[in-house]
Amino acid sequence: RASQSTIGAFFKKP
Amino acid sequence: MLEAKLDAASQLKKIVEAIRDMLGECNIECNETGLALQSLDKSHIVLVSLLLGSDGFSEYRCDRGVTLGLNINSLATVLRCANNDDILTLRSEDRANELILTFEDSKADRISEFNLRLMDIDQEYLAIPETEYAATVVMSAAVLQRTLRDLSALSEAVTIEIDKEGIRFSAEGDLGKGSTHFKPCVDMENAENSINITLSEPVSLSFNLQYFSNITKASSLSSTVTLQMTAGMPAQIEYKLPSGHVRYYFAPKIED
Repeated sequence: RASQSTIGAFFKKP
Repeated sequence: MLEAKLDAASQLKKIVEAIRDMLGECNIECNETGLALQSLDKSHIVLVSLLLGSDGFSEYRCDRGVTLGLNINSLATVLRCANNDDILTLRSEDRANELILTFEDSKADRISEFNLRLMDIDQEYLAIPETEYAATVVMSAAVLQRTLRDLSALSEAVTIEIDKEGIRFSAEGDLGKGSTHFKPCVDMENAENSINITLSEPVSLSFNLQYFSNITKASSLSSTVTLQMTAGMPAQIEYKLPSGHVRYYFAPKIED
């Protein structure tokens, strides 16, 4: 099963 | 202060229509180079990045940085009062709490003015990493929109596979499955119908079709779209503007 990832898992706060 | 003029209100109307379904309230940062916006959608699945360079305006002046905290739907509501070919001017004084929009017809015998209240928005900014994507596809924006719309009848998710043979979109649901495959091609007569693929390695990723459909509302901004993917990373989907771009960073579905 695939689950939806979020952008925060890849891009961090500077 | 900010003063920015567009020869046709339709330019801004289309941009706002392309982002309004995803964004609620967000800051537009203005400085001497132009207007920029970076904002996550409410579910944090898509990051929208908009750049409108000062060269894209017929007149542009912004001596000091100005932040416009806006409700994008309110902006869309006001922009609906402008005719597509009206001359549009955006104005805001330093530290003002309003954005003034004026719409003039080309003969300048009608001038409408709207004041939009600005808000203080405490917004998170994310660092977008500089990435060499494994696959880059440039294709017709309308064809991408149509392909995804067709597959959304089958499933809520689409799988995109890119290899040297082409780009394949597929979906599977209760009623069955479907796919569309495009081979790389050059259309000399209609350049926007060409499909150009640059690849360092094959990629396959799955995405939610509802969000993808919202992204492709930007199709009216550009005849082509650039889709960039790397395994296990958000895709970058870009619609170029005469001076700038609308980019979407789209988080994939990940196998558990």
